[in-house]
Amino acid sequence: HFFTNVSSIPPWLNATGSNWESFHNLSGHHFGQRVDGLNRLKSYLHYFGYINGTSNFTDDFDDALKSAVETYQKNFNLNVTGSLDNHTVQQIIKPRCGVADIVNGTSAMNSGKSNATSSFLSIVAR
Amino acid sequence: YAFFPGEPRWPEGHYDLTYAFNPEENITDEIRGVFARAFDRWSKVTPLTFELSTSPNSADITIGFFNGEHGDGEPFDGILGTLAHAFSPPSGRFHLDAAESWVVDDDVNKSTSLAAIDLESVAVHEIGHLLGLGHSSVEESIMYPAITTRTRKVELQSDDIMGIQYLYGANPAGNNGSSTPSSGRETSDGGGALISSS
Repeated sequence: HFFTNVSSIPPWLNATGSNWESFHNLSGHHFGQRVDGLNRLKSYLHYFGYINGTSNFTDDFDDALKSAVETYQKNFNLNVTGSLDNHTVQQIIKPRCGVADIVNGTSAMNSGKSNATSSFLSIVAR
Repeated sequence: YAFFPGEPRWPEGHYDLTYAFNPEENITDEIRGVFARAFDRWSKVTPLTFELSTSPNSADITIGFFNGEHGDGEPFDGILGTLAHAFSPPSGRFHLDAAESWVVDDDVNKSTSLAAIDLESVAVHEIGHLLGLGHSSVEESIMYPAITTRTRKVELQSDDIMGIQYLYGANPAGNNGSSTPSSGRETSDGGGALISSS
C-alpha cells in the first residue's frame, strides 16, 4: 500500500496487528519458566541469528533462550538481564529489517565486541 | 558499523550501478523519486553512482514489492514485523513487503496511523546492505536494524559513512560535509561480521 498523503491511510490498517504483538504476553518471564508462546519467540530469535538449530522449539525458558536474550540485549543497548523485561519485549516487537543480525555466531554489533574494547570505552567515559 | 562475511563489495571498476523496479506496475514517479533520493544519499559519500534502468534483467540492482513467499525463501509476514530485506553484493536483490503502509511523499510524523512506515527511511537502510554494510548497534545510524512507525530517518550518520567509506573510499568530489572516516574498522571482533538473510 502506497500513500502520498498520510491522512489517507485507512483505519483498518491500524486494526491489523503485527505477528509479533503476541510477544507482549511474554513480558516479565525469565529463565526456568515454561510459558505458552516462547517457542515462537525462539523462532524469531533463530530467524535473526540469535539461536542455532532448526525447529521444534519448546516453550521452556532454557539456557539457549537466556543466552539469546542476553546477546540481543547487548546488540540493542538494553540492560543485559537475560529475562524478558518490558524494555526488551518492546524492542523485539518493533518493525525491523529482515536481514539477520548474527550468522554462525558472528556479530559485529555490540555482542561481537571484545571486553577489552568495552573496558576502554568505559574508562574514557568516566 | 559492520560488514557481511568476507566483506563483499561491488568490484572496483564497476562503481556505476544501475537499478530497476521489478515488476514495473504501480511504481509511480513519486516512488521512483524516493529511491532516487535514497541512492543519492549513498552516492554523495562514495565514488558509487546509481542510474535508473528500465530493464530488470540487466540492472545491477532490482527492487520489488512482494507479499508473503516470493521465491527467496524469506517470506514476508504482512503488516509490520519484517519490512524489507536486501542481499549483499553483488546480488543486488532488494525486496520490500508490499503489505506495509508505505508513506511515499509526505511527513510520516504527522500520520495518525500506527502502521505508517516511511519508504525512504527503509530504502536508505536496505541500500546499505546492497552495498555491503551489515547491522550496527548505533541507534542513531541508518544501519540500526529496527525502525518505529511514523518515523523518518534518512540522514547517514558518521557510523554509516565510516563503514561505507571503508569499503569504497570517499566521494572524490567531497563527502558532503560528513565526518572524517577512520583509517580502519572500529569494531574489534577481528572478522567480518554480520550476515545477510540468505
